[in-house]
Amino acid sequence: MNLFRILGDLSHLVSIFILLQKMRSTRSCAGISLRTQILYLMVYCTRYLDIFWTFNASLYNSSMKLVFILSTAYTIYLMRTVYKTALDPQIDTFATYYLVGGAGLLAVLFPYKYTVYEVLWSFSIWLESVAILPQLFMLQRTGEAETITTHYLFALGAYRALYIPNWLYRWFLEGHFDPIATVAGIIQTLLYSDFFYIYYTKVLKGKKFELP
Amino acid sequence: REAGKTHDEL
Repeated sequence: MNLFRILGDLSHLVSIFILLQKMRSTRSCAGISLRTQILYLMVYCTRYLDIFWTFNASLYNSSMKLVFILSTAYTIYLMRTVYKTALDPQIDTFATYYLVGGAGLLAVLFPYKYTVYEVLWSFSIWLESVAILPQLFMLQRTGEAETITTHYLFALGAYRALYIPNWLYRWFLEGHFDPIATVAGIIQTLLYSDFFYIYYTKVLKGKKFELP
Repeated sequence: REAGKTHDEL
């Protein structure tokens, strides 16, 4: 465990609470992609399968895994019930099947080991790297976003960005290297680069998030 | 590398 990883995990946790807070304060899920949320639930359910047999290995990991699965399921539940009037299937249209299919293909081609758990783990890593695309696509179509939504996206993007120095740290100091997670994590962070730029140049200077 | 035992990150 190192500082980068702790900060990354906290950032991930904070992003989920910002999202729930956004829905509660605006009484709406407008601007949030249901497709991205469903992809994240798939990511957590396929990666955290080991919660059933490694519960005693690390209380920190196990509790975080439970929180990620349950809070994302709760977010989806709220979006499909309480706040469903704000859902806009006309805008949230990214072809999600390609993402799932592509992640599935990479998982079958490059797992660490051919076991159900390892292939699903690899699938979850690749799927996570692109799960934000429906959300970013939606943002591009609407051309603007509520400030609280941009804070959510920033915290979610910062989480994987913070994992990169964590991987470097582990590589140099612990001799630990996980090529699948590292390559996918770099791709995931790169997908956010446009968003990070606009967040930095507009939102942090008190302006509204608007695409040029 | 022992797969399945090294996934200690979230």
